[in-house]
Amino acid sequence: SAHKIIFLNQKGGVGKTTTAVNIGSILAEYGNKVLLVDLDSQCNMTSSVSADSSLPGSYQLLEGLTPARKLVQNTSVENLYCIAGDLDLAGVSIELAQDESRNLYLKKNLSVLENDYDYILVDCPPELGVLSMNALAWTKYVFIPMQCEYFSLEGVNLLVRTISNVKRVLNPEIQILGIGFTMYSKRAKLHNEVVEDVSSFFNSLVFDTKIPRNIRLSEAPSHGLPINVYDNSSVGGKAYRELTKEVMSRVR
Amino acid sequence: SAHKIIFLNQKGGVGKTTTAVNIGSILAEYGNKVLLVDLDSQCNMTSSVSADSSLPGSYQLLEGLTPARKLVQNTSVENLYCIAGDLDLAGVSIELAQDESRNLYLKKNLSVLENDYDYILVDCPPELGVLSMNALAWTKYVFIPMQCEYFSLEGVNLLVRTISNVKRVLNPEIQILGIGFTMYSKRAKLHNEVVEDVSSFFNSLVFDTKIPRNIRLSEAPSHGLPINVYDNSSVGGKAYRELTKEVMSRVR
Ligand SMILES: Nc1ncnc2c1ncn2[C@@H]1O[C@H](COP(=O)(O)OP(=O)(O)OP(=O)(O)O)[C@@H](O)[C@H]1O
Ligand SMILES: Nc1ncnc2c1ncn2[C@@H]1O[C@H](COP(=O)(O)OP(=O)(O)OP(=O)(O)O)[C@@H](O)[C@H]1O
Ligand SMILES: [Mg+2]
Ligand SMILES: [Mg+2]
Repeated sequence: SAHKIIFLNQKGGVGKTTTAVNIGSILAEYGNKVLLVDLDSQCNMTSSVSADSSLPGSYQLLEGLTPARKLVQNTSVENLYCIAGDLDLAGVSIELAQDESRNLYLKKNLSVLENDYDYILVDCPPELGVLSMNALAWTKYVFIPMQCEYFSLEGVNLLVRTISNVKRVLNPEIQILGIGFTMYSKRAKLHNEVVEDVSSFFNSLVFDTKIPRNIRLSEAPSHGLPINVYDNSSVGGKAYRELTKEVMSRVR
Repeated sequence: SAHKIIFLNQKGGVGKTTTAVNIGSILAEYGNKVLLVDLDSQCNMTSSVSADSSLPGSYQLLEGLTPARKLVQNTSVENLYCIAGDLDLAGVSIELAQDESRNLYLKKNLSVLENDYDYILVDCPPELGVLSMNALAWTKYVFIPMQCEYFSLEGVNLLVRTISNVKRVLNPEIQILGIGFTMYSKRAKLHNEVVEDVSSFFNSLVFDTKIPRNIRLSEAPSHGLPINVYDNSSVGGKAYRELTKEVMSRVR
């Protein structure tokens, strides 16, 4: 059965999509069958791998009317598949507001695919609302991407508290896979202070590999390619390879 | 009556909070009486100016039970005031889902303060949901902060379409104040391509001043100070002064 990982942080722009896509693609390169699920109405994950957000995708997955297998698309990478994001996701919290079991749609409809893949990676929007709660209710692991900045620091305690509440009332098997730093500049004093703060508090939860700021990582999505295809030998490509190895050793 | 500006972009981490806070503080330095309203449950704007998010704030403003004047706090800057963000904002879209007039609470309750200030600036969360719709229904101007990156490019057309729909059905006086580039690196080819793309399409809507990436801008919030107080002569401080001048000339 598949390793289930969500990429979640309510702080915007911390590298959730970039991390999910690149770890997913490197896992696929190693021969794993990997499914990406784009749960964000921005559809950034979808375009990062040249999938098509105008085709039925994760909104229909939540709805449960279309068999999940029919929603899976090929991507620009072998062994890597994708259920596309959808603009209509933006309306889900209002549509499901009155529904007691509004947080359980993903769990109900994605489970049928768990035996078809080695990894299923879900990209979350920058919120802790209904979409992210659906991901939290379904998953085994939470990967927390984090910038080494003050605003990111402010939000991480709330995020960890939310995950422990989910564990208590919604999903007892959930665990934090780890906290991964992105866009790290080793010369910046602020970045080192934040890393220091978070590492002393969360200890071994923090991944050893810190992803440096690298323009090649932000160029790759405009070509619809993950970093290991776009520029494998870049600083960003190497760092994501290291981080993916850490992820693989933690899910065993 | 106050100039009303919201800072909106559903893409996360593009510099909404940083831009609203620094423009607000520079306007206050010039002698304007400025109110900041933090409509994001992350409360980043609130902590940027040393206001207190544990006191009643924008959640109570939407609720309409507490007179708006009682929700206004002092900040670390003279002439600059703030209605704090609140964790409970995260639940608003569910709480108001069934309410036909869910988008009109801010307009109803913030209007009473419009004669007390020269500028009222609202920081929005990274979404186009109920909270952002409340801001769109209330405001005269929308400032669109934008990173010079591919994912930001993907979202800007949807944002502009949303604003024109709001103009048609909810708020006929709304207009786009401008698109402002943040975290710009002039050496990055991608950044120049995005600037080129957006400028050729949106022309004079794009502000001349591009805010460069400058670590002092991300250090300032950890001290609870805007850039013109924390490090006025920094590259970031100078750029925000220039941008503020452009904003002042556009609202006349
Ligand atoms: N290590 C890096 N170096 C340089 N740029 C990066 C890096 N990681 C991400 N980026 C760029 O930074 C921006 C934010 O990253 P990304 O969109 O992945 O964050 P996110 O958390 O998914 O954002 P959102 O909250 O909007 O979903 C993107 O434009 C991306 O291309
Ligand atoms: N010009 C800049 N140079 C360097 N860092 C910057 C700059 N502008 C913003 N930052 C930093 O980048 C991060 C994102 O900025 P900010 O939080 O203001 O964006 P936002 O759009 O408000 O994010 P969210 O979508 O989460 O509300 C913050 O850590 C901020 O300190
Ligand atoms: Mg994303
Ligand atoms: Mg913000």
